[in-house]
Amino acid sequence: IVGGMPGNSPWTVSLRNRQGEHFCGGSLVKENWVISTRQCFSSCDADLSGYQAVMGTLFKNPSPDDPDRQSVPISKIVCGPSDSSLVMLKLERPVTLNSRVALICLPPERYIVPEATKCEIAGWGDTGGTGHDNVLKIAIFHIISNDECNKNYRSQRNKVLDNEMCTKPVPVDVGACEGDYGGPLACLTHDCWVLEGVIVPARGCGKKNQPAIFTRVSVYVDWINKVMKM
Amino acid sequence: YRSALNDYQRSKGLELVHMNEGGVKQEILADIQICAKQCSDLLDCRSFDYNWKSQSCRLLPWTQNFANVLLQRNVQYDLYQKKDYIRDCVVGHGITYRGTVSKTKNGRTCQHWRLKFPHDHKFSPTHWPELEENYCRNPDSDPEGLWCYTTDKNIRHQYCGIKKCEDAVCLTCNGEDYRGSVDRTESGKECQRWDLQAPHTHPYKPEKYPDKSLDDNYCRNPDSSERPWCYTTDPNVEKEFCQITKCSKIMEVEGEQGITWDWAEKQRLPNVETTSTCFKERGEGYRGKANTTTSGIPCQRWDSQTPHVHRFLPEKYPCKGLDENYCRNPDGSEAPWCFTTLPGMRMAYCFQIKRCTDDVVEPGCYHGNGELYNGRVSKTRKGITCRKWEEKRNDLELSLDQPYLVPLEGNYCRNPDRDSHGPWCYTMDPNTPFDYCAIKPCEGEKVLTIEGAENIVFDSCGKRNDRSSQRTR
Repeated sequence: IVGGMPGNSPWTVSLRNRQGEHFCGGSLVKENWVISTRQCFSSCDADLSGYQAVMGTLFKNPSPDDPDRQSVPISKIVCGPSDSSLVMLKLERPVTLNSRVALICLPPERYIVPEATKCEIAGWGDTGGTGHDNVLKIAIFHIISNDECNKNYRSQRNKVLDNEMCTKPVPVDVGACEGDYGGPLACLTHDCWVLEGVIVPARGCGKKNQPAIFTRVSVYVDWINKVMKM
Repeated sequence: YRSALNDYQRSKGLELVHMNEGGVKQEILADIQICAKQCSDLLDCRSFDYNWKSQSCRLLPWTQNFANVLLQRNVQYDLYQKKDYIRDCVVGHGITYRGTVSKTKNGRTCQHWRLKFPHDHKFSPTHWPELEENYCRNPDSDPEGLWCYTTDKNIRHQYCGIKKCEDAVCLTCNGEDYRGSVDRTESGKECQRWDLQAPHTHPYKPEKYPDKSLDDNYCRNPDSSERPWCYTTDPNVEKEFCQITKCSKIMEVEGEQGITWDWAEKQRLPNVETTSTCFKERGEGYRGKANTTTSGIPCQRWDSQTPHVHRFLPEKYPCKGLDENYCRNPDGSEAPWCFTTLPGMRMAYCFQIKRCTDDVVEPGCYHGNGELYNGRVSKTRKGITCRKWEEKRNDLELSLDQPYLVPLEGNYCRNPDRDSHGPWCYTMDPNTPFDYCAIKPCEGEKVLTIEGAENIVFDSCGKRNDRSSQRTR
């Protein structure tokens, strides 16, 4: 995260490749299911043996004996509907929920987050030299409607779609960057944090005065539930 | 530090069954290394299968090449066969070769070693037990390799022309796809098995890298090194490159003999599709001109060593397209990447390049959510054939509160649960219980409805302890 600050996001997951290197983020929506983005994975039926989901720690490179760290192998990848850019990752076993590892709620189907709702992104990605490189960082944003986003900030041929959502631009460089993709845009609704968006790769990191675009999770909640059920 | 298992080639989840030997062989309760040692000590033991459940093995006098012997799938067993009996290439001069090739390089049938006709000779199987049937052998350590007497009375003996292991499978590019059976390093050290952690502990456990074929102790290139390598059985030498002939060298030799090769074809990465506007799989075939990271940082040229010193020199990786400063994936990373021009950031992915869609789209479209779709498409977007609805009728996981709007006939794509992402089906792929079909929504059909937030109740998720900042000195 460029800008922002160190923070606590117990549903944010670090996805690690076979070398144990962090490469993308994810969100824990069930004890054994993580949501991330398609761009982070080689194929919809990739063999992910050796890949792990790591959570429960604030550190990017926690020591192996970190008592709070939970590492669980990823056993399966399921790609979302074609336009979604989402993937669901099944974990080999359920994680243990505690004060450091928590589930994030899914929004109601097709729910539109009201304007000005306070949301935050989280990740262990690149900080663009803004500091706290080795710990989980968060950054706070506020939602704007797609209409406002399109009217004020997007060109005619670059409109945000119904399955995307925007956050309000801020006058300083702050936002998701390399290594944060797949992570959550979590919004506080009725005293609960809800996974409203998924961070997807975009040109540039946290550019000032530009809205950030996320995949809108509520459009795919039926698919998410169906995958977990089946 | 040499393991007795080094003499064996493992086949996971298989056992050998002899059709004419009905009796089950006695199982020896022993560690796998002891089983290997026992089999190696017995002249007529050619393989053993190891039962992981009972931790015991059965020593067997045959291999898969024997008549009336079948390979049979059995998840409880791993089959270990002596390499000398199943390798189809030659180590050294082939003195240990125990294969079943019985024709010379000119296609003449070999004479049985026990026969003295048409050619009389001194090599009796009584004194040379390896002289089985009429198989090519090298009982006199001929430096030219394996030979046999021929059944042609005019040609006494001929070489069999079986290739040396280092030539049998040649190297294309950097040999990441090398699956040959060289098991020694270029200095002659024996390789350590990938499935063992001694004498050297290492991260390349075969089960963790199923696509790298880390079989037995064969030379492989799982980390995009310059060429295949292995950990050695010498505790003082961790790893070394292996000497394997490059295909380009074979092409040169064969070119001199008048055999023509498509050079460009051979320089292409095997099994990788080249793309330029998007990337497929891990993007190893991406040859486009993106030259910044996702966040817009310019990439370092591959032929430069500043600001970052690296091993991916274009001349050492001729098939990887390391031109200019373009995003590439020479090491099997998750996606195309590059070294950045920022001294503080060594490498970064180029996720701004889109993934190519792998959807298979059939003509036609559906209206709304496709709940009224009654067309004949019966494949998923990835081309997997749909399973018949009838097979799932009794265990439909969905709660279907109304009768189906369209009958669930055959294996056609339907939308009985009004899934908002369109018609779907159960698939024939056991790893994909269901998937969406190869049909697109009709133009301008998608409408997003707004839901209110008033009645939402969340209970067990999305809670965290936000500690209030404490005053500290």
